Amino acid sequence: DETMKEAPAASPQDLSQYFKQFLFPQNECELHNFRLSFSQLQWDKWILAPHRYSPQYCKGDCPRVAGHRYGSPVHTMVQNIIYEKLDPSVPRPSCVPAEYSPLSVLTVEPDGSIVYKEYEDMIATRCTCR
Amino acid sequence: PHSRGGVASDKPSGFLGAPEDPTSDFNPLLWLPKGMRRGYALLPPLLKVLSERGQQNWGSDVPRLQPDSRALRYMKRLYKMSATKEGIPKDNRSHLYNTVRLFTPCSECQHHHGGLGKGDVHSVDLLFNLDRVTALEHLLKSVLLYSFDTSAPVSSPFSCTCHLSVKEHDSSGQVCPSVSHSVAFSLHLQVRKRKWVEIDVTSFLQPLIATHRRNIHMAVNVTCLVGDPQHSTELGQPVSMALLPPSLLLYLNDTSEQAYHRWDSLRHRRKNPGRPRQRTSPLGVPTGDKGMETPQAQRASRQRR
Repeated sequence: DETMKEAPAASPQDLSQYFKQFLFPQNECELHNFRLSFSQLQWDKWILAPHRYSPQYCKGDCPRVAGHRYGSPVHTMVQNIIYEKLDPSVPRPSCVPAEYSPLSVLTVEPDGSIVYKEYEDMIATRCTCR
Repeated sequence: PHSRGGVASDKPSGFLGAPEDPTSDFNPLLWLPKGMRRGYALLPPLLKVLSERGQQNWGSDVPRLQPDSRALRYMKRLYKMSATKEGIPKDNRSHLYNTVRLFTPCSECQHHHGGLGKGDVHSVDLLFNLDRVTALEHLLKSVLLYSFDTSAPVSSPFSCTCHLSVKEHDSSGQVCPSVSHSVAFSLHLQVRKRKWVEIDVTSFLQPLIATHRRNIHMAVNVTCLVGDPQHSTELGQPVSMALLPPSLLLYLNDTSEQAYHRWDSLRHRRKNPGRPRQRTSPLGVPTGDKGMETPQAQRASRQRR
Protein backbone atom coordinates (compact mmCIF):
# COMPACT_ATOMS: atom_id res chain seq x y z
CA ASP A 1 0.00 0.00 0.00
CA GLU A 2 2.80 2.44 0.95
CA THR A 3 4.25 2.28 -2.52
CA MET A 4 0.80 2.94 -3.96
CA LYS A 5 0.39 6.15 -1.86
CA GLU A 6 3.87 7.36 -2.88
CA ALA A 7 3.59 6.29 -6.49
CA PRO A 8 2.21 9.10 -8.73
CA ALA A 9 -1.18 8.43 -10.25
CA ALA A 10 -0.17 6.33 -13.27
CA SER A 11 -2.14 5.05 -16.24
CA PRO A 12 -2.95 1.33 -16.27
CA GLN A 13 -0.24 0.87 -18.95
CA ASP A 14 2.54 2.22 -16.70
CA LEU A 15 1.22 0.16 -13.79
CA SER A 16 1.66 -3.10 -15.71
CA GLN A 17 5.19 -2.02 -16.64
CA TYR A 18 5.78 -1.11 -13.00
CA PHE A 19 4.74 -4.53 -11.70
CA LYS A 20 6.53 -6.39 -14.51
CA GLN A 21 9.92 -5.61 -12.92
CA PHE A 22 8.94 -7.74 -9.92
CA LEU A 23 7.77 -10.63 -12.03
CA PHE A 24 10.64 -10.83 -14.55
CA PRO A 25 13.87 -9.04 -13.59
CA GLN A 26 15.29 -7.10 -16.57
CA ASN A 27 17.96 -8.61 -18.87
CA GLU A 28 17.74 -11.99 -17.17
CA CYS A 29 20.11 -14.79 -18.27
CA GLU A 30 18.79 -16.13 -21.58
CA LEU A 31 19.78 -17.39 -25.04
CA HIS A 32 20.47 -14.70 -27.67
CA ASN A 33 20.50 -15.14 -31.43
CA PHE A 34 23.70 -14.55 -33.43
CA ARG A 35 24.11 -15.43 -37.07
CA LEU A 36 27.35 -15.26 -39.06
CA SER A 37 28.33 -16.23 -42.58
CA PHE A 38 31.74 -17.79 -43.16
CA SER A 39 32.38 -15.23 -45.91
CA GLN A 40 32.61 -12.53 -43.17
CA LEU A 41 35.63 -14.44 -41.81
CA GLN A 42 36.84 -15.01 -45.40
CA TRP A 43 36.59 -18.74 -44.75
CA ASP A 44 34.12 -19.45 -47.52
CA LYS A 45 37.00 -20.54 -49.73
CA TRP A 46 37.51 -23.67 -47.65
CA ILE A 47 34.23 -24.02 -45.75
CA LEU A 48 31.82 -24.99 -48.53
CA ALA A 49 28.76 -25.60 -46.34
CA PRO A 50 26.80 -24.43 -44.45
CA HIS A 51 26.92 -20.84 -45.76
CA ARG A 52 25.49 -19.39 -42.54
CA TYR A 53 26.05 -20.49 -38.97
CA SER A 54 24.10 -19.47 -35.84
CA PRO A 55 26.22 -20.34 -32.78
CA GLN A 56 23.85 -18.32 -30.42
CA TYR A 57 25.15 -17.16 -27.01
CA CYS A 58 24.02 -16.70 -23.38
CA LYS A 59 23.80 -13.30 -21.75
CA GLY A 60 22.03 -11.69 -18.78
CA ASP A 61 21.95 -11.49 -15.00
CA CYS A 62 21.64 -14.57 -12.85
CA PRO A 63 18.95 -13.98 -10.19
CA ARG A 64 20.09 -14.58 -6.60
CA VAL A 65 17.96 -17.67 -6.32
CA ALA A 66 18.61 -19.35 -9.68
CA GLY A 67 16.19 -22.21 -9.10
CA HIS A 68 14.94 -24.98 -11.36
CA ARG A 69 14.18 -22.45 -14.12
CA TYR A 70 17.82 -22.62 -15.16
CA GLY A 71 18.45 -26.23 -14.25
CA SER A 72 21.09 -24.78 -11.96
CA PRO A 73 22.61 -27.04 -9.33
CA VAL A 74 22.38 -26.06 -5.64
CA HIS A 75 26.05 -25.12 -5.93
CA THR A 76 24.96 -21.96 -7.76
CA MET A 77 23.12 -20.65 -4.71
CA VAL A 78 26.01 -21.67 -2.47
CA GLN A 79 28.34 -19.66 -4.71
CA ASN A 80 26.01 -16.69 -4.41
CA ILE A 81 26.02 -16.92 -0.61
CA ILE A 82 29.81 -17.12 -0.58
CA TYR A 83 29.96 -14.00 -2.76
CA GLU A 84 27.47 -12.05 -0.62
CA LYS A 85 28.38 -13.22 2.90
CA LEU A 86 31.91 -14.55 2.93
CA ASP A 87 34.23 -13.42 0.17
CA PRO A 88 33.26 -10.95 -2.59
CA SER A 89 36.39 -11.93 -4.54
CA VAL A 90 34.58 -15.16 -5.40
CA PRO A 91 32.66 -14.35 -8.61
CA ARG A 92 28.90 -14.48 -8.73
CA PRO A 93 27.41 -17.28 -10.91
CA SER A 94 27.61 -16.55 -14.67
CA CYS A 95 25.12 -17.07 -17.47
CA VAL A 96 26.58 -19.86 -19.65
CA PRO A 97 25.35 -22.45 -22.18
CA ALA A 98 23.95 -25.65 -20.65
CA GLU A 99 23.20 -27.55 -23.84
CA TYR A 100 24.47 -27.56 -27.42
CA SER A 101 23.58 -29.08 -30.73
CA PRO A 102 26.05 -30.35 -33.37
CA LEU A 103 26.93 -28.84 -36.75
CA SER A 104 27.81 -30.54 -40.06
CA VAL A 105 30.60 -28.84 -42.00
CA LEU A 106 31.89 -29.46 -45.54
CA THR A 107 35.50 -28.27 -45.98
CA VAL A 108 38.37 -28.44 -48.47
CA GLU A 109 41.62 -29.70 -46.96
CA PRO A 110 45.04 -28.27 -47.98
CA ASP A 111 45.75 -31.38 -50.10
CA GLY A 112 42.59 -30.75 -52.16
CA SER A 113 40.61 -33.60 -50.59
CA ILE A 114 37.10 -32.80 -49.37
CA VAL A 115 35.78 -33.74 -45.93
CA TYR A 116 32.27 -33.83 -44.45
CA LYS A 117 32.46 -33.70 -40.67
CA GLU A 118 29.88 -33.52 -37.84
CA TYR A 119 31.14 -31.50 -34.87
CA GLU A 120 29.75 -31.73 -31.35
CA ASP A 121 28.75 -28.67 -29.26
CA MET A 122 28.72 -26.05 -32.01
CA ILE A 123 25.35 -24.34 -31.36
CA ALA A 124 24.20 -23.25 -27.88
CA THR A 125 20.58 -24.31 -27.33
CA ARG A 126 19.96 -23.64 -23.60
CA CYS A 127 21.45 -21.38 -20.90
CA THR A 128 22.06 -21.91 -17.21
CA CYS A 129 23.59 -20.03 -14.26
CA ARG A 130 26.79 -21.61 -12.92
CA PRO B 1 39.64 -33.27 -24.45
CA HIS B 2 40.43 -36.96 -24.38
CA SER B 3 40.72 -39.30 -27.31
CA ARG B 4 38.49 -42.31 -26.87
CA GLY B 5 40.89 -45.20 -26.71
CA GLY B 6 42.92 -44.00 -29.69
CA VAL B 7 46.44 -42.68 -29.89
CA ALA B 8 46.47 -39.35 -31.65
CA SER B 9 49.53 -38.37 -33.57
CA ASP B 10 51.28 -35.37 -32.10
CA LYS B 11 52.14 -33.85 -35.45
CA PRO B 12 50.57 -30.39 -35.56
CA SER B 13 48.20 -30.04 -38.46
CA GLY B 14 49.65 -28.62 -41.66
CA PHE B 15 46.24 -27.16 -42.20
CA LEU B 16 46.76 -23.91 -40.35
CA GLY B 17 48.70 -20.98 -41.76
CA ALA B 18 50.55 -21.26 -38.45
CA PRO B 19 53.77 -19.24 -37.89
CA GLU B 20 56.81 -20.66 -39.70
CA ASP B 21 58.25 -22.19 -36.59
CA PRO B 22 55.61 -24.70 -35.44
CA THR B 23 57.50 -25.23 -32.20
CA SER B 24 57.24 -21.54 -31.25
CA ASP B 25 55.03 -21.19 -28.18
CA PHE B 26 52.97 -18.63 -30.09
CA ASN B 27 51.77 -21.36 -32.38
CA PRO B 28 48.08 -21.64 -31.32
CA LEU B 29 48.19 -25.32 -32.17
CA LEU B 30 50.43 -25.93 -29.18
CA TRP B 31 47.72 -24.60 -26.92
CA LEU B 32 45.68 -27.58 -27.92
CA PRO B 33 46.11 -30.90 -26.15
CA LYS B 34 47.72 -33.41 -28.52
CA GLY B 35 44.50 -35.21 -29.22
CA MET B 36 43.03 -32.12 -30.84
CA ARG B 37 45.83 -30.90 -33.05
CA ARG B 38 45.61 -32.93 -36.20
CA GLY B 39 42.84 -33.32 -38.73
CA TYR B 40 40.11 -31.35 -36.98
CA ALA B 41 39.53 -29.10 -39.89
CA LEU B 42 37.81 -26.36 -37.91
CA LEU B 43 39.87 -25.98 -34.75
CA PRO B 44 43.25 -24.63 -35.90
CA PRO B 45 41.80 -21.76 -37.99
CA LEU B 46 39.42 -20.83 -35.14
CA LEU B 47 42.43 -20.59 -32.82
CA LYS B 48 44.37 -18.62 -35.40
CA VAL B 49 41.58 -16.03 -35.60
CA LEU B 50 41.52 -15.78 -31.80
CA SER B 51 45.30 -15.50 -31.59
CA GLU B 52 45.48 -12.80 -34.29
CA ARG B 53 43.67 -10.32 -32.03
CA GLY B 54 42.65 -7.17 -33.84
CA GLN B 55 44.00 -8.06 -37.25
CA GLN B 56 41.38 -7.71 -39.95
CA ASN B 57 42.63 -10.15 -42.56
CA TRP B 58 41.39 -13.19 -40.71
CA GLY B 59 41.29 -15.41 -43.71
CA SER B 60 43.49 -18.35 -42.90
CA ASP B 61 44.56 -18.63 -46.49
CA VAL B 62 46.58 -21.76 -46.26
CA PRO B 63 47.60 -22.62 -49.86
CA ARG B 64 45.06 -25.21 -50.92
CA LEU B 65 44.97 -27.49 -53.94
CA GLN B 66 41.73 -26.93 -55.84
CA PRO B 67 39.35 -29.88 -55.42
CA ASP B 68 38.00 -31.74 -58.44
CA SER B 69 34.72 -30.14 -59.61
CA ARG B 70 32.87 -33.46 -60.00
CA ALA B 71 34.00 -34.49 -56.53
CA LEU B 72 32.72 -31.16 -55.21
CA ARG B 73 29.34 -31.77 -56.81
CA TYR B 74 29.11 -35.23 -55.25
CA MET B 75 30.09 -34.02 -51.74
CA LYS B 76 27.63 -31.12 -51.86
CA ARG B 77 24.91 -33.61 -52.71
CA LEU B 78 26.06 -35.83 -49.80
CA TYR B 79 25.94 -32.76 -47.51
CA LYS B 80 22.35 -32.00 -48.55
CA MET B 81 21.37 -35.60 -47.77
CA SER B 82 23.10 -35.59 -44.37
CA ALA B 83 22.35 -32.13 -42.91
CA THR B 84 19.68 -29.45 -42.93
CA LYS B 85 20.18 -26.03 -44.54
CA GLU B 86 21.32 -24.65 -41.15
CA GLY B 87 23.90 -27.44 -40.97
CA ILE B 88 22.18 -29.58 -38.31
CA PRO B 89 22.97 -33.29 -38.88
CA LYS B 90 19.80 -35.21 -39.84
CA ASP B 91 18.85 -37.87 -37.33
CA ASN B 92 19.20 -40.66 -39.83
CA ARG B 93 19.60 -43.99 -38.01
CA SER B 94 21.20 -45.70 -40.99
CA HIS B 95 23.95 -43.10 -41.20
CA LEU B 96 26.47 -44.06 -38.52
CA TYR B 97 29.35 -42.09 -40.00
CA ASN B 98 30.24 -38.65 -38.67
CA THR B 99 33.03 -38.10 -41.20
CA VAL B 100 33.25 -38.67 -44.97
CA ARG B 101 36.51 -38.03 -46.79
CA LEU B 102 36.81 -37.89 -50.58
CA PHE B 103 40.26 -38.31 -52.13
CA THR B 104 41.04 -37.82 -55.80
CA PRO B 105 44.03 -39.74 -57.14
CA CYS B 106 47.18 -37.63 -57.39
CA SER B 107 47.16 -36.64 -61.04
CA GLU B 108 50.83 -37.03 -61.89
CA CYS B 109 50.73 -40.73 -61.14
CA GLN B 110 47.74 -41.88 -63.17
CA HIS B 111 48.97 -44.22 -65.89
CA HIS B 112 46.40 -45.28 -68.43
CA HIS B 113 46.86 -48.62 -70.15
CA GLY B 114 45.21 -49.42 -73.49
CA GLY B 115 42.71 -46.85 -74.77
CA LEU B 116 42.23 -43.56 -72.95
CA GLY B 117 39.02 -44.79 -71.40
CA LYS B 118 37.57 -45.41 -74.88
CA GLY B 119 36.26 -48.73 -76.05
CA ASP B 120 35.61 -51.59 -73.72
CA VAL B 121 38.61 -51.71 -71.38
CA HIS B 122 39.54 -48.88 -69.07
CA SER B 123 42.56 -49.49 -66.88
CA VAL B 124 44.47 -47.03 -64.76
CA ASP B 125 47.11 -46.95 -62.02
CA LEU B 126 46.00 -44.83 -59.07
CA LEU B 127 47.82 -43.45 -56.04
CA PHE B 128 45.76 -42.07 -53.13
CA ASN B 129 47.42 -40.13 -50.32
CA LEU B 130 45.51 -40.63 -47.06
CA ASP B 131 47.53 -38.26 -44.90
CA ARG B 132 44.41 -36.41 -43.72
CA VAL B 133 42.87 -39.48 -42.07
CA THR B 134 43.54 -39.17 -38.31
CA ALA B 135 44.35 -42.03 -35.94
CA LEU B 136 40.96 -41.49 -34.24
CA GLU B 137 38.94 -41.93 -37.45
CA HIS B 138 37.87 -45.57 -37.82
CA LEU B 139 36.84 -46.90 -41.23
CA LEU B 140 33.19 -47.92 -41.66
CA LYS B 141 33.03 -48.20 -45.45
CA SER B 142 35.21 -47.35 -48.48
CA VAL B 143 34.09 -47.08 -52.09
CA LEU B 144 35.57 -46.20 -55.44
CA LEU B 145 33.40 -43.49 -56.97
CA TYR B 146 33.03 -43.53 -60.75
CA SER B 147 30.99 -40.95 -62.60
CA PHE B 148 29.69 -42.33 -65.90
CA ASP B 149 29.01 -39.63 -68.48
CA THR B 150 27.61 -41.12 -71.66
CA SER B 151 27.97 -38.67 -74.55
CA ALA B 152 25.39 -40.46 -76.72
CA PRO B 153 22.31 -41.89 -74.99
CA VAL B 154 22.72 -45.59 -74.40
CA SER B 155 19.37 -47.21 -75.07
CA SER B 156 19.92 -50.59 -73.43
CA PRO B 157 21.56 -51.33 -70.08
CA PHE B 158 25.12 -52.57 -69.98
CA SER B 159 27.17 -54.52 -67.46
CA CYS B 160 30.67 -53.82 -66.21
CA THR B 161 33.30 -55.75 -64.36
CA CYS B 162 35.85 -53.94 -62.23
CA HIS B 163 39.12 -55.66 -61.37
CA LEU B 164 41.35 -54.11 -58.65
CA SER B 165 44.82 -54.99 -57.52
CA VAL B 166 46.83 -53.25 -54.82
CA LYS B 167 50.46 -52.60 -55.73
CA GLU B 168 53.01 -53.17 -53.02
CA HIS B 169 56.55 -51.84 -53.23
CA ASP B 170 58.97 -54.57 -52.24
CA SER B 171 62.34 -53.80 -50.62
CA SER B 172 64.06 -53.08 -53.95
CA GLY B 173 61.24 -50.58 -54.76
CA GLN B 174 59.98 -53.02 -57.41
CA VAL B 175 56.16 -52.75 -57.78
CA CYS B 176 54.33 -56.06 -57.55
CA PRO B 177 50.56 -56.54 -57.31
CA SER B 178 49.90 -58.27 -54.02
CA VAL B 179 46.13 -58.40 -53.44
CA SER B 180 43.50 -58.44 -56.15
CA HIS B 181 39.74 -58.15 -56.06
CA SER B 182 36.98 -58.26 -58.67
CA VAL B 183 33.57 -56.60 -58.53
CA ALA B 184 30.84 -56.97 -61.15
CA PHE B 185 28.01 -54.46 -61.47
CA SER B 186 25.39 -53.65 -64.08
CA LEU B 187 24.34 -50.17 -65.04
CA HIS B 188 21.05 -48.83 -66.33
CA LEU B 189 21.93 -45.39 -67.58
CA GLN B 190 18.93 -43.25 -68.47
CA VAL B 191 19.27 -41.09 -71.54
CA ARG B 192 21.83 -38.28 -71.08
CA LYS B 193 22.17 -38.69 -67.32
CA ARG B 194 25.30 -38.62 -65.28
CA LYS B 195 25.47 -41.63 -63.08
CA TRP B 196 27.53 -42.03 -59.93
CA VAL B 197 28.57 -45.59 -59.29
CA GLU B 198 29.94 -46.53 -55.86
CA ILE B 199 32.03 -49.72 -56.00
CA ASP B 200 32.33 -51.06 -52.46
CA VAL B 201 35.99 -51.86 -51.73
CA THR B 202 35.70 -51.94 -47.91
CA SER B 203 36.87 -55.51 -47.35
CA PHE B 204 39.62 -54.93 -49.88
CA LEU B 205 41.04 -51.73 -48.33
CA GLN B 206 40.19 -52.39 -44.65
CA PRO B 207 43.56 -54.05 -43.82
CA LEU B 208 45.49 -51.19 -45.45
CA ILE B 209 43.53 -48.39 -43.80
CA ALA B 210 43.42 -50.14 -40.43
CA THR B 211 47.22 -50.10 -40.42
CA HIS B 212 47.12 -46.35 -41.13
CA ARG B 213 48.78 -46.82 -44.55
CA ARG B 214 49.47 -43.28 -45.83
CA ASN B 215 49.60 -44.12 -49.57
CA ILE B 216 47.46 -46.64 -51.41
CA HIS B 217 48.63 -47.61 -54.90
CA MET B 218 46.21 -49.67 -56.95
CA ALA B 219 45.53 -50.74 -60.54
CA VAL B 220 41.88 -50.64 -61.68
CA ASN B 221 40.48 -52.32 -64.84
CA VAL B 222 36.87 -51.70 -65.85
CA THR B 223 35.30 -53.61 -68.75
CA CYS B 224 31.78 -52.72 -69.91
CA LEU B 225 29.64 -54.61 -72.40
CA VAL B 226 26.11 -53.89 -73.64
CA GLY B 227 23.47 -56.20 -72.12
CA ASP B 228 22.51 -57.30 -68.64
CA PRO B 229 23.69 -60.70 -67.39
CA GLN B 230 20.50 -61.11 -65.32
CA HIS B 231 18.29 -60.90 -68.39
CA SER B 232 20.30 -62.06 -71.37
CA THR B 233 22.84 -64.82 -71.78
CA GLU B 234 25.14 -63.40 -74.43
CA LEU B 235 26.67 -59.96 -73.82
CA GLY B 236 26.81 -57.57 -76.78
CA GLN B 237 29.30 -55.06 -78.08
CA PRO B 238 31.68 -53.03 -75.93
CA VAL B 239 30.31 -49.71 -74.76
CA SER B 240 32.13 -46.61 -75.85
CA MET B 241 32.11 -44.00 -73.07
CA ALA B 242 34.36 -41.58 -71.28
CA LEU B 243 35.55 -43.07 -68.02
CA LEU B 244 37.50 -40.69 -65.82
CA PRO B 245 39.71 -41.93 -62.96
CA PRO B 246 37.62 -42.72 -59.87
CA SER B 247 37.75 -40.96 -56.49
CA LEU B 248 38.16 -42.83 -53.20
CA LEU B 249 35.40 -42.20 -50.63
CA LEU B 250 35.94 -43.17 -46.97
CA TYR B 251 32.99 -43.26 -44.53
CA LEU B 252 34.57 -42.92 -41.08
CA ASN B 253 33.60 -42.84 -37.42
CA ASP B 254 35.63 -40.12 -35.73
CA THR B 255 36.00 -41.22 -32.07
CA SER B 256 37.44 -37.92 -30.82
CA GLU B 257 35.75 -35.65 -28.28
CA GLN B 258 35.07 -32.89 -30.84
CA ALA B 259 33.13 -35.12 -33.21
CA TYR B 260 29.37 -35.63 -32.93
CA HIS B 261 28.37 -39.11 -31.71
CA ARG B 262 24.71 -39.53 -32.57
CA TRP B 263 24.24 -42.83 -30.72
CA ASP B 264 25.53 -41.01 -27.58
CA SER B 265 22.90 -38.31 -27.91
CA LEU B 266 20.21 -40.81 -28.97
CA ARG B 267 20.91 -42.92 -25.87
CA HIS B 268 21.02 -39.79 -23.70
CA ARG B 269 17.70 -38.51 -25.06
CA ARG B 270 16.03 -41.89 -24.39
CA LYS B 271 17.29 -41.96 -20.81
CA ASN B 272 16.89 -38.33 -19.71
CA PRO B 273 14.64 -36.45 -22.11
CA GLY B 274 14.61 -33.33 -19.96
CA ARG B 275 18.09 -33.11 -18.46
CA PRO B 276 21.20 -31.51 -19.97
CA ARG B 277 23.51 -34.11 -21.49
CA GLN B 278 26.34 -35.02 -19.10
CA ARG B 279 29.64 -35.44 -20.90
CA THR B 280 30.38 -39.16 -20.76
CA SER B 281 33.77 -40.17 -19.42
CA PRO B 282 36.58 -40.04 -22.01
CA LEU B 283 36.35 -43.79 -22.36
CA GLY B 284 32.74 -43.44 -23.28
CA VAL B 285 31.48 -45.88 -20.61
CA PRO B 286 31.78 -45.69 -16.79
CA THR B 287 34.80 -47.75 -15.76
CA GLY B 288 34.69 -50.47 -13.14
CA ASP B 289 31.81 -51.01 -10.75
CA LYS B 290 32.06 -47.50 -9.25
CA GLY B 291 30.53 -46.06 -12.40
CA MET B 292 27.83 -48.73 -12.85
CA GLU B 293 24.84 -49.05 -10.47
CA THR B 294 24.12 -52.65 -9.35
CA PRO B 295 20.58 -53.83 -10.23
CA GLN B 296 19.63 -53.68 -6.50
CA ALA B 297 20.89 -50.11 -6.28
CA GLN B 298 19.01 -49.23 -9.46
CA ARG B 299 15.81 -50.72 -8.03
CA ALA B 300 16.32 -48.87 -4.72
CA SER B 301 16.97 -45.55 -6.48
CA ARG B 302 13.89 -46.10 -8.65
CA GLN B 303 11.74 -46.74 -5.54
CA ARG B 304 13.24 -43.64 -3.86
CA ARG B 305 12.41 -41.54 -6.91
